[in-house]
Amino acid sequence: ILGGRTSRPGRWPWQCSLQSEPSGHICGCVLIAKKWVLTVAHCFEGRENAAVWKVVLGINNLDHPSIFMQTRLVKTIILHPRYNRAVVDYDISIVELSEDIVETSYVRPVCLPRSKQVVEPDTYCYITGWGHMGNKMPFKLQEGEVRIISLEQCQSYFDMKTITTRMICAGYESGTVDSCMGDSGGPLVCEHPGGQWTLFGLTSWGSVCFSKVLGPGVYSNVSHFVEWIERQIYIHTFLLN
Amino acid sequence: CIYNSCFDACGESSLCDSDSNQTNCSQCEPITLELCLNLPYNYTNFPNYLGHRTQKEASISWESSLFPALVQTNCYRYLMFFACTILVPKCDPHTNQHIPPCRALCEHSKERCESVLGIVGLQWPEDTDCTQFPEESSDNQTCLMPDEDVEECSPSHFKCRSGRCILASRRCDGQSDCEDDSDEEHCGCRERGLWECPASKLCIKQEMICDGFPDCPEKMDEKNCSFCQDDELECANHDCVSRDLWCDGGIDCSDSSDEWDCVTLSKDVSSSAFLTVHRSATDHQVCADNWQETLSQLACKQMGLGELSVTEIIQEQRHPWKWLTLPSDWQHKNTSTLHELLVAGHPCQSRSWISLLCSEQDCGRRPAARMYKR
Repeated sequence: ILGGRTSRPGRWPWQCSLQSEPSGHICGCVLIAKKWVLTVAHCFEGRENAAVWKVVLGINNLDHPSIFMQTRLVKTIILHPRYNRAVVDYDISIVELSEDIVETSYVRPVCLPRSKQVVEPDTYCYITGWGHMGNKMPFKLQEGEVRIISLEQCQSYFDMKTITTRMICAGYESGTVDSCMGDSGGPLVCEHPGGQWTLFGLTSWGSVCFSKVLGPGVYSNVSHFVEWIERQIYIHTFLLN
Repeated sequence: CIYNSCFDACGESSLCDSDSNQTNCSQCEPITLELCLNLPYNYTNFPNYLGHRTQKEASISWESSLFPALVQTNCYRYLMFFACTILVPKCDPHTNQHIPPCRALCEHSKERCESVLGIVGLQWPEDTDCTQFPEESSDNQTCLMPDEDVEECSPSHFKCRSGRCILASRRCDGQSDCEDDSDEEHCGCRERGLWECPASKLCIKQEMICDGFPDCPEKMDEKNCSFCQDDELECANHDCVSRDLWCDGGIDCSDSSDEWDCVTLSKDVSSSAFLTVHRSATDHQVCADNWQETLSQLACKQMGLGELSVTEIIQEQRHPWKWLTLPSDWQHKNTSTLHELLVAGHPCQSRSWISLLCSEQDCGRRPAARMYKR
């Protein structure tokens, strides 16, 4: 996260780290149910074998595992069948964990939006992750407040790429607060009155975030995929297993 | 002269012994270079004036990229015509000889467009020395000059109202490329090679029609995609599957959609949420005979809801129109869904029906921040 700040442990209990040896942390991910996390499809490019991955939850400092940390192996990776690597469209995947997580203060699922539920432009939401900070990779989870930007306005920043309805944009023209390499798959969450947080986006792509070419970040639009997500979880829970 | 046919074309003379005569001997062939398909002639022969030996070589040459890019600058109205006369020179079918562009066409092109190339640090193609081309003749047969009606833009270009040629891919891309914005006019789906969703202006790709993923409002792109028999139902991917197999516990649609949404809760007038199973495409209520609490939990989980709150057994004298019952030996069956345990055609002895209240799983809550006295 560029321009963010270090998060307090437990503040984002749905944030998880998708890890693979020998690199360790590769991408962010988001807990949505006891056995299911979401991330983006591009995290698995060239590494679609579930056996090489693990998901770490309840962690704040990647360098100092805590007693609240839970680790699960990956049982199944479900990539969106329309994921297009060339244009980074339909950039979403579902990960089935090897076993249920134990829900604690530090490990809790986030809410999914309703299908086609929109988050209005100019709403302020949060992004989190262990991605690049512009000058270094952090050990501690970072958080940043970003503003939702309309697709039309977002398109004007990316004249070589098409912003589709499967994407939402958030951030600032100046790029002061933005997601960056290593944040992919992590959450863009917005708070509802009553203190409930809903997952509206998954960090997907943007400009080269620590260059001088700035602009907002582009996130996979979770509400576009809710029906697909629910179907896949149902199929893999009740019909295939 | 490399090929026998060429030898024939030249006649049985010794002209074909030297390299230069081999060149002169090549036969006319149809033009296939996309950039030049709108010329007032259809045949060419090689090598061309740029030294390319075949059309394939011409198509991947630097010049075949340069001229289309240059034509967008609107430097000369007949630049593309000139470019084609040297890339795919006109072939005279009687003599199998080139008909070159006229010197004036070459000079006008160079005069107006060379300076544009200079701005970006590029040079005019070396092989286009205009003195090699003849002066315009009176009968207009020894060299080529463009007619008034010659197409200025190649088929891979869009012609702006102003006359400028822009790449066809830039038409209707949401950005104005013609100075008069004409590339962004009449941008209907059909003009862009897309399909227009009925009752909306949304354009989608042809391959998105009937692919099992709704893209248009009201799912119009996924309608009328299959023609199932009366005793069949349409799967989400448009396969046809027998009604009887719907929600029977086995996957019959290749996308498993016959087993989706089989268990629901339906409200009745008394606002009880009766457990309902959508067997064979018809809603059935569930008889309370042999019911156990674990089944209530399974039903709630199957509906994507969290924990079970309340199971109610509601006795009604009035039978529902359709119902399903649990066989007495259901616990011996190894199944993962509730609906595959239930059977039809058995009496409901208790005349009682299952009503459930499931709670949604809690989500999106952060632990309260710790308080520190200051």
